[in-house]
Parts: sequence; structure tokens; C-alpha cells
Amino acid sequence: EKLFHYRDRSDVVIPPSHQAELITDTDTAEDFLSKYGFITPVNWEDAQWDEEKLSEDFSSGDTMSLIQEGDSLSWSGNTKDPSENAQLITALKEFQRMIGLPVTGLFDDATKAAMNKPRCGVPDKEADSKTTAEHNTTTTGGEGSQLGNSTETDQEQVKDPEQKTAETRLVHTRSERLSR
Amino acid sequence: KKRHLASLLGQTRRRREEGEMEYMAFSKAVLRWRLIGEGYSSQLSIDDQRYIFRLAFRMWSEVSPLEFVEDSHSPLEDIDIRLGFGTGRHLGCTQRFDGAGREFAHAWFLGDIHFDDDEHFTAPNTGDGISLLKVAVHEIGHVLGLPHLYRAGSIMQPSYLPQESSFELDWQDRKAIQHLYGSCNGRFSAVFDWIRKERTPYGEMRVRFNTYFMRDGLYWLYENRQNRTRYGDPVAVEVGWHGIPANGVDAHVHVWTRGNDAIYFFKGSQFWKYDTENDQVFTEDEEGRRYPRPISEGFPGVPGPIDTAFYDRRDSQIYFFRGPSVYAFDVKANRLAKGYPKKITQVFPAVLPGDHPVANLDVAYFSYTHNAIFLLKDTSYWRVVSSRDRRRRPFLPYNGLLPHREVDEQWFDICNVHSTALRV
Repeated sequence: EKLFHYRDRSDVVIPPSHQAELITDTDTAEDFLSKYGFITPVNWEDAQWDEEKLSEDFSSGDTMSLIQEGDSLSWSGNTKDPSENAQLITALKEFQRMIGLPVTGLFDDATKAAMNKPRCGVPDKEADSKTTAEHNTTTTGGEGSQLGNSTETDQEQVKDPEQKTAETRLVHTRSERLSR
Repeated sequence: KKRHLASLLGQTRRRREEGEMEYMAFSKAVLRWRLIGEGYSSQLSIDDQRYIFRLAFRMWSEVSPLEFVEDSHSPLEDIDIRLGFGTGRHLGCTQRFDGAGREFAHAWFLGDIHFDDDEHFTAPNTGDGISLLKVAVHEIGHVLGLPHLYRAGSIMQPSYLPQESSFELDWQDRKAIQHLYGSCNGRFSAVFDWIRKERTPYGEMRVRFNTYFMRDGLYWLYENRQNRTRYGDPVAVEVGWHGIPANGVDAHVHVWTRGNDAIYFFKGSQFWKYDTENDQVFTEDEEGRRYPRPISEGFPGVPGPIDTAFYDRRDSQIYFFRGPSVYAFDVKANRLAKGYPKKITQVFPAVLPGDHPVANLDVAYFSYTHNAIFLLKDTSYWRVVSSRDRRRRPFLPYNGLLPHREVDEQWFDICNVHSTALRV
């Protein structure tokens, strides 16, 4: 090993075993869509409970995607019958719609890039996906109404000495204050 | 085992059954969190990690009634939210991390948050890498019950967006969390507009002001235009207002006439004069009077302590409120106005019979933003009939109180943070 590493570790080469598998084809894409609930909503709450069963499955080193139906588990496997294709296309469209890509149902480069972005591991669609969808529609409604009318004397936008002073004061305690 | 843990969970959380939205939410206002000892990151110092998580929890506390406290000592089952780092198979979790790239963290309803230590997590404002602060705020949002939101600008988007110079919880994220936990409300001890006069580079005199809310030892700058408090507030009173009592004041009065421009803070039976130029209280004013001074000395006839007070520019009098009574003080004559004290119900009659604070006000506040006087008590406020109101509806009584509304419907997101998070 080198005697010194850069402190930000930018020179450390991550061994391939610690690199996330990239999504390159429809199979891995299907895994992605299944994991985040686009094929069947994931019962994320229970995923944590079925520890013994899952750990056995995982210990087999099997990276196939898991679809839970109630308490029993079933495998999606790699068989490609037309209905699964339709399911995949529907899931792709749902994913593309959610992230604002053109809804084509095709596994194109933009979709691939979006799937490979760093992201949170919590599924996008959980078991009660209906509410999630509705929640989204409700939260994407218009901005809250701007209340309070501004008057000529309301010059808050211009940095006021107090705010600057306060921030200066607080810079000593919380350096991000200015950026925050 | 599954049912047992679920029953445990039931004790600290309840499912909100509102219409079609079913989300889990904590049923306690103060939540304990801990960075698990065996789950430290190998990339940042422990202090950095703990500091970033403190800031992340504080950001949620600033927009919700929840308060968070780091607890490194209680038994683990008393900890509501546990955070830890791991790679691959980690912390007994059923979901294995995938290495560098793609999945960087996940959260569980029981309050566990796991971060993939194969990711390149960085402290705020370091530019490259994945901001641990941003990811932490996102995952805490999950633990608090929020799902992924696909709205531009939401912190709950599932994919990581490189950090802009700064990020904050926007209006709709605030509404989403308040939908689960309610909005912030509570009694204030003082509300006032702090006015400064400055000269522009062209030599013009410009009047500027900011609105402040005080509650005990905390204060918030309220940005009227943005309908929210300043990012990062509340701040401790002693940090922002030098010399006034650290646990807050009863009233702020700004006497502003052509010949007089003085700001006073009142607490108990004493009052202070504030030096706007030097942003601190006067220890001694131009006339050699030392502060603090007894209220009875500076305002003869006015008893201390008072509940609140405000200066009415319409008649150049200060209205002091105490219990059911109001004392109008003629500043020019330096004595109580004739006929005072009177009942508040008499001087400020209710427009809607029975809809009146009657006594023990919290705040009397003249707002330059609304060009109106507000009387606050508990979580409600009454707006005083203005001259504009009376031009439209002449039958309205002078100084009448319009029907009350809730403070948090007019001034938003004025939320406490836990005292241990105040200095973050």
C-alpha cells in the first residue's frame, strides 16, 4: 500500500467487489424495478422482519430479485413470457413518469443513467402504493399561497445588519451558517 | 418475534388513519437518536458525523413540532432512531448494501437508518462526494413517516441530486411533515418589528425593518415575504440581543416620533433602552440614566410587571397591558392618559360579541407588513380594526377586535428546537 493516502481518499481505488453492479441490460433493470416496487409494491415494513428467511436466501449468494406476496416468497426468475414483458414495459413507463423522463417504456440510455444514479434504498412504491401515488399528486399541487403583502418599507431581501451580524456571530459557532 | 416487535413499535408510533393516507408517525414530541458505536463511518471523524446528524435532525425540528435529542447513554430500546454505517451485509440488516454507487442509504420504520460506507460521504460544503447532511435529512424524513416524493426541490426525492450551495426543507416538504405531526404553535412573549435607518450610497435615508418573534429564551427572524422564519432559526436571545434578559422579555416598545426614536425592552418590573446603532442595551443613556430602570420610574403610573405593550403612532401613546386592564401612557406628557387604566374590553371592544381575549394578553404587536395591530393570546390572535377597515365599514368600532384566528395560520413554521440543538 502507498505510505500516504489523500485525506479525502480520492486516490483510494475501490476494489471491484465494493462497486455496485451497474444496470446495463433489461435483466438488471428488472431487478431495479422490482426492488423499488415498480413491478409489485414492496412491503418494506415486513422486509425487516423476515430476517431468518431472507438471510438464508441471501446467504445462498443468489442475487435474483425477490417479490414478496404476503408471507410467502416467489421468484421472478429470468423467464421472458410476453406478460412479463408487458409488466416490464409498464414498470419502465411508471419509472420514467416518476422521474420526469419521456414515457416510452423503452430501456433507453436516459433511463439507464437514471437507474444508475446514487439513490436511497427505500422503495418508491410500497405496499400501499395507491396512497403513495395520491400523496404525490397532492404534494405536486401548486405552491402555497404567498400570504402577507409586501410594502415599500419591507426591505428584508436586502441583507440587514442584524442578519449579517447574526450570521457573522453564528459563523463562529456554525461555519455553514452562511451557506445555510 | 415479528408480532412482538410490532407491538413494541405500536407503543411509540401510531398509524395516522386520515382518509386515504396511511403513514406511520411517532406519537411523542421528543425523539431520542444515537449514532451506533459499531456503526461509525471510516471516512469522517466521529465528531463530524455526530455534528452532521445533529444538524440534520435540527432541520426537521425547525419545521415541525418534533424535537430531537442525541442520547448516548440510555438503554438501546429507549432510543427511537438509531443511525449507523456499514458496507455489504451490515448491522444485522436484511438488505445488503451494493458497494460504491447506486444505493447509498436506507431507513426502516423501527427507526434504523443505515448508510453505505462504501459511498464517498462528505461533510457539507465540500463540493464533491455525497453530502452526508443531505442524505441524513432524507432518511430521517423516512423514519418520520414520509415516502419518496417526486417533486423537484423536495428533499424526499429518491435519487441524489448533487448538492446546491445550500439546501433547505421547502414549503411542500414542511407541509408534508406537518401533515403527519401538525404545525408548530405556542405562546410568544414578544413580537415586534425592529426598525433601522440607513443611508443608501446616494445619501438617501432608507427605513428598513425585520420582524422578530420571541418565546422564552429563543427568537426567530420572520421573513414575511417568504412566509417562514429565517433558515437556521431559532437563535438564543443572548446571542442576538445583547444585554436583555437571556430568558426573553415581556414587551418591546418602539417610540418613534419626529423628535424621538427610542426602543425599550420590558421584563418584570424593569425596562432597558436599546442602542440600535451598537446592537446592545444602553448601560447609560444620553441623560446619564443607567439601565435597567424600574418601569414606575420611566413610566409613572404604569405598574410592573406588564403582560405586553405597544406604541400607537396614531395617538403617540404607549398601551401597556396587565391582566384585564390597559394603561395608555402619553409619552409627550410623560404620564398616564386621562381616564386610564381602563378595561381592555372597553378600549378594544369585540366586533363579534364574546370573541375577545379579555385579559392576560401575550403580545400586542404593530406590524408594518400588515399595517395593523395584533393582540396575541395563547395560540390565537385578534386584529384591531384599522382606519382602512372603517372606511369600508364605518359601523366598525374604533380599535375594535376582529374575530380571532390562529397564529400559525398567519405566521408559519415558528418551531422550537431542543435546547441541546440550539447551538448547532
